[in-house]
Amino acid sequence: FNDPANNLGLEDIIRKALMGNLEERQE
Amino acid sequence: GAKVLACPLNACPVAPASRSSQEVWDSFSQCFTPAVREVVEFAKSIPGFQSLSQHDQVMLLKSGTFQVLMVRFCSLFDAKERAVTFLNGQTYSLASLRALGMGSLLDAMFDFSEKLGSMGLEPDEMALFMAVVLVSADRSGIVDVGAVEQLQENLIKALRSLITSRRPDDSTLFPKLLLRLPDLRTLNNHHSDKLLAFRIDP
Repeated sequence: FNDPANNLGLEDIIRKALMGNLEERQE
Repeated sequence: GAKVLACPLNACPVAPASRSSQEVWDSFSQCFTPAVREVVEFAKSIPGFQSLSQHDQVMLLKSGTFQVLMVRFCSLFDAKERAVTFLNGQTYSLASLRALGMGSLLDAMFDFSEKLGSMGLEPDEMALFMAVVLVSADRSGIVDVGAVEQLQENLIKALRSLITSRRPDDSTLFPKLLLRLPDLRTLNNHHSDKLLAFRIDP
């Protein structure tokens, strides 16, 4: 539990939101 | 035995004891996910943010998302009435939130909201302040510190220019605003501790 953002699932949501944008740009 | 997650973003802050901790967390996660996505969209709209590496974008967002949300939703905290309006539309008095186990974090959030609210920032000033908040987040894990510092410098200059040009007679507002950054850091740490405590021992 030394990285709150990972353990709260925040990093996953952030990555997906950023990656989604990259995928849209590739399309 | 009820499970309490009294965050203004939580549509169901008090869950019956019969619900598992994972169910309560999953339900809360569905409530805060759209807000986090909006912060990511906001970050992408900051000139220069998308020029940072994706790794550094993620690092800033990881440590800055709560702080941006705190600024964005500080109007939910009514310091005069001592009440908080949750996004589900329900208003909770300070006394009822204390009964739900909200203590010093709640006091610190009210204090922050009152100070920020008293500055009377315009929407564009608030947006620029949120951009400064995001790029002023914890630098741990940042690879290109120089690029983040340059972006921060540009944003702080833009914020100072906007605020001082609108209020040439008030030279105190801009430094007062920057003093809110350490407040937000402290709130962020306190908030993380509270959420992690729920995850470990609901």
